[in-house]
Amino acid sequence: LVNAWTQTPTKWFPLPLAVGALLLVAMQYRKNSARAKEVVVDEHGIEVVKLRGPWHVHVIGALPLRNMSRLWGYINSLELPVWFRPIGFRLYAGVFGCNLDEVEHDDLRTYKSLGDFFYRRLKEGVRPVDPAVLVSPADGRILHFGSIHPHERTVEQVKGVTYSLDALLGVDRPGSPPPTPVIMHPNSMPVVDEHDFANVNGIEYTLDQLMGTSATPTSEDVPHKFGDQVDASVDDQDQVDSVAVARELGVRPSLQRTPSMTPRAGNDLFFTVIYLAPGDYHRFHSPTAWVVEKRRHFVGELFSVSPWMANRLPNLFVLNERVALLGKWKHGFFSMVPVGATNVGSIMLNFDSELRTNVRGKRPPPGTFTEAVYSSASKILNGQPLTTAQEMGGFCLG
Amino acid sequence: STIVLVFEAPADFEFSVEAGQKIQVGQKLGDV
Repeated sequence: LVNAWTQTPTKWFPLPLAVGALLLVAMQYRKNSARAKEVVVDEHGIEVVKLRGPWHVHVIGALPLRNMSRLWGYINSLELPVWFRPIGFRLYAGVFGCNLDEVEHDDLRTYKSLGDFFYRRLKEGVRPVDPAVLVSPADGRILHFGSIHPHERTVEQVKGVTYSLDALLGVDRPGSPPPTPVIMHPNSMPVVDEHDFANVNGIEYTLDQLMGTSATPTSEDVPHKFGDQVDASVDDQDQVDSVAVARELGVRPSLQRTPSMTPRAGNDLFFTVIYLAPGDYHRFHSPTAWVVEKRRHFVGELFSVSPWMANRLPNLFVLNERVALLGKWKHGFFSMVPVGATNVGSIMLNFDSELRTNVRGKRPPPGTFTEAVYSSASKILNGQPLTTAQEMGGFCLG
Repeated sequence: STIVLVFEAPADFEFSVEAGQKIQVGQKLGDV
């Protein structure tokens, strides 16, 4: 034994890289499989959604998707040489199926970068609006639609793969500070006369909403630095002060004014999911006449949301960064949730210039959100009124 | 990117689309 120990020569040889990578993947898979069996809840008993799925989903999840997305956005914001723009954009249009006859500017040299072209507008009148009560908010493909089971409160991502409605839209957490009112900038949106809007679109508002406006913060009342409020993990002193000022002024959150997500008698909850492919027009419009009362910004991952991924990753739309817009229409509760993806991590809202998505910095705990209310946009309607097919915002590269 | 709509409507609301169908802005999604 002593001889073998001292005299046997040590022969080193390289382990193939693939074996090492496979070993790491297997270890990660075992670790995540064990985690998948646990249901993690926060201090309020609300389930915290974690990454679950087959091994290749975990491999993708291990990538720095948010950094990749921002790098992608930066690269595509670089100004292209004027001579190259028509060639490059025609090539892009050919690969991804864009109809160049519809774009606002016939002269493609007008678009300075791929990001600029990606966020293009369309010519006036190329998208006629159907008189139906609900129209498509975007160009894309219907992934799924249906009704939501009133007791299970789950939404089908694709057939057989569900996620929680509460996780998607967020729930009010007891004890959390009131949401920050957004300071609406003058002329940020076309002015809509509140009475006409309500009369034409059949929006009902209560006497309390009409008369209770003295408690509604305005841009003059509340010297708020809008934005990121409310989450206890945000330690910006200005924001803490703003919330304190709002409390002193007696500003109450308008949460109670939003219709409940529980439908009234005779009504049901419905959902639809629309996927926008890379070549599609990437601005989104109002799908109906409604009032946006609040927005909840969930900072999350930026997985691809392609149908391939939607079929493999449960809770995809709950894991990804998204902006849940909550409000009301003539039939009660209404919400619209633009969900970001790796290539399009930036979500823009025309009526909310302060919203910033896919930014660097410390990320809040999973499942938490920052909330803002649009009560200052319209005192009578208690939110931002939108008419059918009105442009609301869009997705930008990176 | 994806857009999810969740809304309350009368129980007789009917979608006028099919899964997998291509759709454009302003096209009918459903009606009461």
